[in-house]
Amino acid sequence: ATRVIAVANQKGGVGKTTTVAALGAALAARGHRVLVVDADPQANLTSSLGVTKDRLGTYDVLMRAAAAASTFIDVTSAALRVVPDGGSIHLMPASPDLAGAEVELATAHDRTARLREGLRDDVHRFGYVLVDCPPSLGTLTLNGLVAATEVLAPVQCEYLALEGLTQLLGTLRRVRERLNPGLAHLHLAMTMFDARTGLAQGVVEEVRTHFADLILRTTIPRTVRLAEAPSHGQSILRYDPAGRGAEAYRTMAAEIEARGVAG
Amino acid sequence: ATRVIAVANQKGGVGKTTTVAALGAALAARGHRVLVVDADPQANLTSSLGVTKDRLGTYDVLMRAAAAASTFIDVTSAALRVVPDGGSIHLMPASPDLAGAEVELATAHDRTARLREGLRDDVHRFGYVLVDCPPSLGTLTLNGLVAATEVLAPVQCEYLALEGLTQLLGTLRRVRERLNPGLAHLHLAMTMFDARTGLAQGVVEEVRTHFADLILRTTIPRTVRLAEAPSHGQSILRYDPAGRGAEAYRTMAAEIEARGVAG
Ligand SMILES: Nc1ncnc2c1ncn2[C@@H]1O[C@H](COP(=O)(O)OP(=O)(O)OP(=O)(O)O)[C@@H](O)[C@H]1O
Ligand SMILES: Nc1ncnc2c1ncn2[C@@H]1O[C@H](COP(=O)(O)OP(=O)(O)OP(=O)(O)O)[C@@H](O)[C@H]1O
Ligand SMILES: [Mg+2]
Ligand SMILES: [Mg+2]
Repeated sequence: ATRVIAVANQKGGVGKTTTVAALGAALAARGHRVLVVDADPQANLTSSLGVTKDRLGTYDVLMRAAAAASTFIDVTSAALRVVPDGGSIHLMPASPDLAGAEVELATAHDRTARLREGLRDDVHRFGYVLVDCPPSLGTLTLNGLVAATEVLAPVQCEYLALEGLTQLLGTLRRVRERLNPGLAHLHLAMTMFDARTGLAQGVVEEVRTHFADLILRTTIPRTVRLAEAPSHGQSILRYDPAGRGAEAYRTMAAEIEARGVAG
Repeated sequence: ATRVIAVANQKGGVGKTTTVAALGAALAARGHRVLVVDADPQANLTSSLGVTKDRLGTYDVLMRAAAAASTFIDVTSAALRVVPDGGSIHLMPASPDLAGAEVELATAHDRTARLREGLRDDVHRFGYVLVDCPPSLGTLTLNGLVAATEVLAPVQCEYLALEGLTQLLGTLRRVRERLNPGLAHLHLAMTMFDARTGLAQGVVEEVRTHFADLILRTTIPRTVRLAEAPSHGQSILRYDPAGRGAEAYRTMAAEIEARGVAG
């Protein structure tokens, strides 16, 4: 069955977009068919993979103005240098009008189920679907959480990001109770780990202690290559395949695959 | 006249909260009476200044359930080691129920003017009011922009933060046309500048070229001390007063003061 993973955290700048682009590419490199969905009006995922923000995409699917499959763009060549048999990565792009979706859907009774509905006919074509959510807990993020079978929350190795974790866990519990009982698993991914500072180590230990069964073993290091890749419209696996960032996300892909939905 | 500065940028993690805490403290150190308002449900500014998230605050003011002045907390001792004559800093704290404000105000005709109304009787008591906005362009950020006379947008020295600038400028133009003609000035503050990477230098040059009259001369360096200060409930001016972070924000305060509303 297709694993739909919402990559979400209301704390801003923790590595959600970077993780969707890099993990999506790494899963494709392992031979999976991957779909990444840009559900953020900033459209950072879309531009990170070299696609313009003026196409049919997530907004049109949420508004039921386009069939999901008509919005898919093949970004395999932006993601990978070498494509293994069977592997591919497609993008459902975002555009700035997505910023209006929250208000436009405010009175729709099924406002949080639009993405799940829109993907219904096509989701089986993919082994993995990753949804890049904006830094808030509003309608767009809720669409990602309702469409998902799992959640991956990037947690920056800094104090303020740690603080937000309790709020995020409370929201996920409410979503599971009221909107999506199928939301089975949560994975916490530590990001931007800077070994030179004691702060990062302290935060990781704090999360390991309190959320031992949720935290991934893979920690993503802070490396400037990851911040550079988006300006080239490439995933880290294409931009700097031998570097520490690509290596860490390949390890994360293997760990996510092994954890499986039964994780 | 009181200068009300909304610190806003829909891009997450660019240093909005850090800037409000540090710049607020630095303006108080120059002898000004400062009010900082936490308009983010994450309540990061509130905890960064050592205050718990269970008090009357911004949510109650927006819902007209409390008078603004009854929510103000004196945080001068968390912000500064040495308090100059006349200088002080108070906080209007946030709480998690602020996350509900967007939905609760959705049908109110004056939903974006609640903060401006709430501050009306007290704003004249302060020389500066700084509003920490969440990473979105929804109702809470709009409340900050409608209450404001100026906007300060922190811009992280990285590519994805640069991308979001055009969208932010478009939003500010619309707010000035439709909601707040008094929104006079925009200041762009470059943050998390890491001199070791060419990326940061490139982004600063790009912003300097395209927005020469908006960018502040002061650039904030990336320094781990700034990331540590929130866990101690202190501003950088108290936590590490002799460091590069405190120095940079003192320079920014002098520059903001000199620019004045006429800036
Ligand atoms: N491990 C890393 N090392 C260095 N830089 C990183 C790393 N991961 C992400 N970045 C950079 O940090 C910034 C924030 O990352 P990103 O935009 O992916 O976060 P986000 O959570 O998606 O942000 P938002 O909340 O705005 O959606 C970006 O400029 C990105 O390029
Ligand atoms: N100049 C700096 N050097 C190093 N770390 C910094 C600096 N400025 C901010 N930080 C750290 O970077 C992270 C993001 O900063 P901050 O939380 O202030 O951004 P924000 O824009 O308010 O985020 P959000 O969009 O979630 O509200 C925090 O952990 C903060 O402590
Ligand atoms: Mg993002
Ligand atoms: Mg903040």
